[in-house]
Amino acid sequence: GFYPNASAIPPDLRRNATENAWNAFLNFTGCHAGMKVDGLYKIKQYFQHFGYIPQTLPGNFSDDFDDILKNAVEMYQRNFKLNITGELDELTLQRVVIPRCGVPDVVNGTSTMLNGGRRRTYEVSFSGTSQRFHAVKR
Amino acid sequence: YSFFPGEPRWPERRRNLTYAFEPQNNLAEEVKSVFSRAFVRWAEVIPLTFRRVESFSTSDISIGFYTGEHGDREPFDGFMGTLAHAFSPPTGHFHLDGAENWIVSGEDGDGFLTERAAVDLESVAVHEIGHLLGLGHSSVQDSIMFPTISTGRRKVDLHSDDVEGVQYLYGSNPNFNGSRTPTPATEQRDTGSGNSG
Repeated sequence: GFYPNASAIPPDLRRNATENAWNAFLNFTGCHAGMKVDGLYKIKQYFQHFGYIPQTLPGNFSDDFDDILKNAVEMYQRNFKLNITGELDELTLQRVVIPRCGVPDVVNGTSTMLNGGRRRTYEVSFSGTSQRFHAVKR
Repeated sequence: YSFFPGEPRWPERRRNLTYAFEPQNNLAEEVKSVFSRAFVRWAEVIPLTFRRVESFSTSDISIGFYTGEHGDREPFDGFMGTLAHAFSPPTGHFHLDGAENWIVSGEDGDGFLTERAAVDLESVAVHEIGHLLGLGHSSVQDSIMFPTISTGRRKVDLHSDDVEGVQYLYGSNPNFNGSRTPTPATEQRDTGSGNSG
């Protein structure tokens, strides 16, 4: 639905944010490598959808917190500048459940978020008189 | 900022782009005007123009609201979750999840809407147009190209990170004097090591 402003949304149509399907992931708070938790396969599917787990892997994941998930969590934490714990800690999951764009963050195993989508090096020099910065793309 | 692999962009001969809306959506003029405002934000900083046309099948950029599976094998997931997606140049497909509550007024005052179960349409539109132009996601939280947007949040002003990224692809709009950029980059990038992640 389209609404001119928030107050125009009919009360009976107001659905609170807890209806976000991803909010169920908050139940995984504290999960870490070595654990097995019912439904953990769903968060692996989430990470695969956004590129953190390769598309080449079949989507019938187990509920094990294995190295695949640990690597995905670490890459996610790196991209979103969270503490890299490799665990599904509270701050990480609070970020995971926020609505987002459907375009993957990781393409073919390369993060597009941390300068990974491009490869550039610079030849840097400073002009003594003007103090202007020069950079040459290589 | 980042780019899609291979740094795809609209070619030199296609810098005056057209956009059209899915006819079956029957969008009100007020909704269409939200996208017009979003295109202007990017056009202010790069030498590209965006013109609305009626022909959905021949426009450079096609905009539509859909639910569930809608033909690109990237089904939407209903209320919240994934809000929209767009394709890299020169595909021009821009799809939004029709299951969301979209706020179209563009009014907020302090950057935050009161409704926690609604999404500001212009904020999402500005982000997805960034993808249409060739930008990937950014790890700079205040940038338009950061992947997440909280419900009730309105974020429509290009960050210097967004401006630098899109101007790398297309150069600067001759009329752009830099004053449009509302927020400075807060981090240093390009330290020379190239790839990361």
